[in-house]
Amino acid sequence: MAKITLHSEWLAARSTEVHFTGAQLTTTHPPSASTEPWMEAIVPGTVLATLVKNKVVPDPFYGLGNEAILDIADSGREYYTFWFFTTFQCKLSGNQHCDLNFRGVNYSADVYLNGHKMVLPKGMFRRHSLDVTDVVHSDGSNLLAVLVHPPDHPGSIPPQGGQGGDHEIGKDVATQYVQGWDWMAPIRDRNTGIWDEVSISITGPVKIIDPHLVSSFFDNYKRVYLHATTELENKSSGTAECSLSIHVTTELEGGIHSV
Amino acid sequence: EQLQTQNLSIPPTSRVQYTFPELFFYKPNLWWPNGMGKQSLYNVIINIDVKGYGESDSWSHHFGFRKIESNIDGATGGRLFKVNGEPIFIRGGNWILSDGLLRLSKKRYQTDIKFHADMNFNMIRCWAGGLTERPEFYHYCDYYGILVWQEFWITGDVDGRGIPVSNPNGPLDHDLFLFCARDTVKLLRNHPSLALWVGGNEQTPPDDINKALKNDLKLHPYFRHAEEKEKPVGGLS
Repeated sequence: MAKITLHSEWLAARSTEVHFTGAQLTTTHPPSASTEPWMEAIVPGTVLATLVKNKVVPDPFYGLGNEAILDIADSGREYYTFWFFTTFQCKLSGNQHCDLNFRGVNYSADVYLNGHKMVLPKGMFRRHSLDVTDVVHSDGSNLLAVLVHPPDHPGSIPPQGGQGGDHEIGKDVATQYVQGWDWMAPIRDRNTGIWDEVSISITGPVKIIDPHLVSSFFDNYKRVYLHATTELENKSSGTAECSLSIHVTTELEGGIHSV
Repeated sequence: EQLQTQNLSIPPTSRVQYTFPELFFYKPNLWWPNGMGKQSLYNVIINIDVKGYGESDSWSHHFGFRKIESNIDGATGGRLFKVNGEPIFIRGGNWILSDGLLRLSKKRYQTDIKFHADMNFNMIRCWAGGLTERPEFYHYCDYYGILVWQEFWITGDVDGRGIPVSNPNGPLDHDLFLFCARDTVKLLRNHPSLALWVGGNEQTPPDDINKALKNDLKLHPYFRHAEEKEKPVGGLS
């Protein structure tokens, strides 16, 4: 399977400062780095990582920089609701299928690809895989815009700080240290963002999903079995006659492989 | 070492679960934690060809043959770990995450984790208030032999303790919590360094979540059965 990670050429802008819809951004009005309020973005990363990179806010880890950054409790969730935008190429032939994969988004998002809207449901620790076969352009550029929403319960930080602030973040399925702890100042955007890998994967009609490998041992580890199970998805409209193979190779010294 | 091919038909627009007949290995190189032996890794490749199309998809993962057991030791009340039947003295470090703005990179993970191995550690405990770590984190733990104690997203301070008591029933959406937990397990479960899933930090998850996690994560009955049942030694000297 060809997997292409989308980890460069991203732009970002605060949602309250963008006056186009996701459909317009990904069809008639694509942004560019040179037009306000758009800026170069770090993906994977958080909203704050992008703002620090562009020196819009001081680095929170130096001096009292964190005190100069508006906390989401005071600014409201819209202030840290950001658009992320990029473009990519994707040539599909015949019976090929294309998935757009997000390995981690905090906390939920609306995805627009070439004018089509799809939703990434809530939850920081879940993967998303969107079948975009019918939406991608095989010839030319594909325009992708992602509107990322912060956690539902970002909470606020009591004057005395404390472990986990007012604990509101615990109502969501998200990382909790972001409200501050005895060893850590609060993270102002609660780690909102496309925080893990974004990729597109191209497969034929049948896709391998989440194989599981388990080993069992007998005779004092002399006799060993490898058990492998996997999900398979046939996306085509016809029965797929397949041959499924598993290879196990080990690297001998010096890069020589034995199969 | 091993190559096996199976033929199968998959109905249109459907999803099926397929399990290979198990592959036999005689005295494979075992994976050991840092300081106990080599971290032998095999490359497992699964691919699928479709008649009339060719190779449709391929997947690969580094895999280590190892058996990790742990239980509460009656004598000390502590958790005793064994790897490949050998008890191991755990020298571990706490881990929150690599960067507070989640600027996570392979290079940073490699540096952080090699540092732990160079300090002669053999375990990293991923604290529940941080992240379930990423495949790149686990890849370097596989490579340097650092066992991983991975907690889910429940902490004493935020879930049911503290003054006033906070979120006594954990997150609002238990189904979402379990969906995320199951998806995370699927993402990480093939890494040899993954030693222990833990419900939370200084706190047991709400009962329904805890029961579901224990149920989902228990050893599959097949393996429990297989361990007890002595397999016929097919012509093996």
